Amino acid sequence: SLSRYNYEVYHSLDEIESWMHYMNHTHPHLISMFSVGKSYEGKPLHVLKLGKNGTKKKAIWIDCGIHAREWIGPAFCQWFVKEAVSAYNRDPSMKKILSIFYIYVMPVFNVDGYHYSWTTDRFWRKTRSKNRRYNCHGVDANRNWKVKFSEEGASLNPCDDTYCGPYAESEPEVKAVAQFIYKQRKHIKAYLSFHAYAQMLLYPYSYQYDAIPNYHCVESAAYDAVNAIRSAYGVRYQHGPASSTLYMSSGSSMDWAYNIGIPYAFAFELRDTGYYGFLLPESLIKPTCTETMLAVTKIAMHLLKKC
Amino acid sequence: HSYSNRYAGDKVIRIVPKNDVEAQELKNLYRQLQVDLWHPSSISSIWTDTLTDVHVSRNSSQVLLTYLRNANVQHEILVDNIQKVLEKQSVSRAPRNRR
Repeated sequence: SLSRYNYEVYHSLDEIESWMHYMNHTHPHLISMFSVGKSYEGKPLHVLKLGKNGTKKKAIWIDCGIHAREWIGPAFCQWFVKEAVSAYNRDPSMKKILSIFYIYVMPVFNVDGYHYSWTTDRFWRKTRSKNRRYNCHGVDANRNWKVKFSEEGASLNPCDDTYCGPYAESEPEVKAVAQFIYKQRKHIKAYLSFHAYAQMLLYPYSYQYDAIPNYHCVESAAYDAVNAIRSAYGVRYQHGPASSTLYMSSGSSMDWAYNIGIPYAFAFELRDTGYYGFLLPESLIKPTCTETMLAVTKIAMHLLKKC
Repeated sequence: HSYSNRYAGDKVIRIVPKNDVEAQELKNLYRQLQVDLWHPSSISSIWTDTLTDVHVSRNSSQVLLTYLRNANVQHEILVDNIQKVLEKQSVSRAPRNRR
């Protein structure tokens, strides 16, 4: 029963969609649900909009599950929504955040791939698009954005896991989200994307080693966020520019968001550092999500300060 | 069996190439064996000291492990049998289905 939804287990796409409808119906004053489009296989791309109603409010965008096999991402997005609405009347910080910001939460970005990872290939990463000219399915949805498309760190081979696609925004999922965020870019102050695994908090750029113009503000927000993560269970996250902290890549959503003017763009690589990797046990969902919640709240509070 | 037992005997192996020669030989071997690279996400990101986690099938794992031992390349088996880990996870899920 959805009233006793278990946030400490992994859920199938159907269960997550039912849960979204349920949260939309049971929290009308804080949550609304809409779709930004359809996936390659025709599945709806649902987004939950959190926050008190208001006009010309600033916003934060959160997406999970760009890569299908990274199941801890969607688990965190659901955890975030549950915590945010339950903390609204209990936690002054969350009340302030939801009063000042709309927070768009997309629990499963790559809906086709996620469903495929539940039914057929647990370690699928890409979307499920198919180009008649090639045998292999799918594009890496984090190499398909219009920023340095198909350059270093992306593959032009359709059978590779980091295949960037035939052209930028070729994937309907990427195109739909990009169009929505682009329309809202004046309101959106932070873009957060959740991945696994490496225990890192990354910010632009991925495609070059130059520092971003507002480096000091972004670095201080990231520093506070990883300290918040460590305060929970002592887990250490690295943080820094993605190109030097993780590896060079091009066409990522984080760089695209930053380049269209969103001042704070982060990519979280959640637990762990490889012991379980993509097979993070359900027993670790709660601690992972609890510490990550502190980091997101820290970043949101940072947005309220002048920097 | 979850996923029709397709991961029986598959392993996840962590390898850290000590020098450029090892890194290049690993890249070639990964391509040849068509491993599923978990970390980093692209073979082109593998250099000296790059921590690589690869998911290999049961058959390929024997070839890869033999090479690593003979070439004295530093490695660690992170998951010895992926199917068993998956079965364990799906056990926690099964009761929910029954409800």
